[in-house]
Amino acid sequence: RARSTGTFSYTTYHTLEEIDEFIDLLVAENPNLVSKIEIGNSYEGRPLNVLKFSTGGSNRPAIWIDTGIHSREWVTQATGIWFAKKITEDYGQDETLTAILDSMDIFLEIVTNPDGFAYTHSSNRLWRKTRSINAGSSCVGVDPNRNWDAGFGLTGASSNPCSETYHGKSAFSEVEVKSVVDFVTNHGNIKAFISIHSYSQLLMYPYGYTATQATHQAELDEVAKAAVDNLASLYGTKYEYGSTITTIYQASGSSIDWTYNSGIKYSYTFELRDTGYYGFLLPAKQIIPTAQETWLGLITIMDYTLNHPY
Amino acid sequence: KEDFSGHQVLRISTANEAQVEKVRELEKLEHLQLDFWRGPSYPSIPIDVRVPFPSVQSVKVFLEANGIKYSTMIEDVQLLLDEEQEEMLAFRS
Repeated sequence: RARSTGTFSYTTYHTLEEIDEFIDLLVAENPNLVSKIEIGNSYEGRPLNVLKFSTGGSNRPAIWIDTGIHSREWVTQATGIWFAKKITEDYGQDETLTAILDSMDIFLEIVTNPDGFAYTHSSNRLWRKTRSINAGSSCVGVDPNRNWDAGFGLTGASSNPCSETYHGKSAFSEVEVKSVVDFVTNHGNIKAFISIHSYSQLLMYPYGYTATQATHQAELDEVAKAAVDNLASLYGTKYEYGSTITTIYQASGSSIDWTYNSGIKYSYTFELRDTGYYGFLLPAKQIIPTAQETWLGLITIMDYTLNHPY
Repeated sequence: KEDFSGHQVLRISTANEAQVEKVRELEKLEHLQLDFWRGPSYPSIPIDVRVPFPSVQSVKVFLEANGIKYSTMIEDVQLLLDEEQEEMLAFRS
């Protein structure tokens, strides 16, 4: 077990317990920058931990990042770990990140669906959903990215509890989702919401449930282009970008559609590597390159958010 | 732990909307236990699906009968999972 985040291995996949230990180490090592917030408990009672990166102030404008709402997308949780360390290393060293943190807070939820993630380690590596029981069905779990109150239950989600895209009995029925919603709502000053998935190499913005263009479509598209250009500058990884419905498929009840409708203009979803060799089974040696390039896309969006207040 | 031996991930390339619709029909056949990693959407976007070993033959026959192109993205899912586990165990040791 790592005794510090300096000796922690970022080049392998980790269990939930190891990630929790990492979080506690990072907080202990950086008490003036990082704190841990528990925003609720999962269906099976696990804490929903969020890292807060803050240099002070009260209820500053903030950026939300979540990784791993779909539990089998292991590279996303691994990338979240790398981001957390990167933020602590770059603050005070990197001009852009320092400027962001001098004015804004960053919230990072590394394991958004801990029950599903634990289940991928113990029983079924390819589990995607939450682990809540569905009344009247032998099938377990809800797709936490079809459970948000944005076109809930429309085309682009399934009403079948056995489906991988089951939307759940009602919007926000999943405590993992409701906890984020309550946190975001109560905070009231979140200016960018970035949800990280894998795979397919895409950067998407609202909407997914409707073909209607977002009010800020042109601006969101411009920022997305800058982000994917910056991302590609490191290893040449090519991303496509656009609204969810035009870029991949119709998806109702997704997180960024709800955040956008709730007034968070800069709402984006990344789909990380790859484009069709490994899918959800991305080899661990690709964790760091994936995280490094994604960081460039992320910092572009965060920097834009800082410089274009609304 | 769930065993994925013999499970394949197929990449399906559809040429038109009619072929996309055919794949949607496949998606509805619950007994095949298909797991769409990337579901059917537009003809230009590939579809990736994990097919359990007992369904591999049926799915390939269905695709071929309908003139739908596919390739095998992952030959045996369990082999990749075994490699992943070995790496994690090696790290721990």
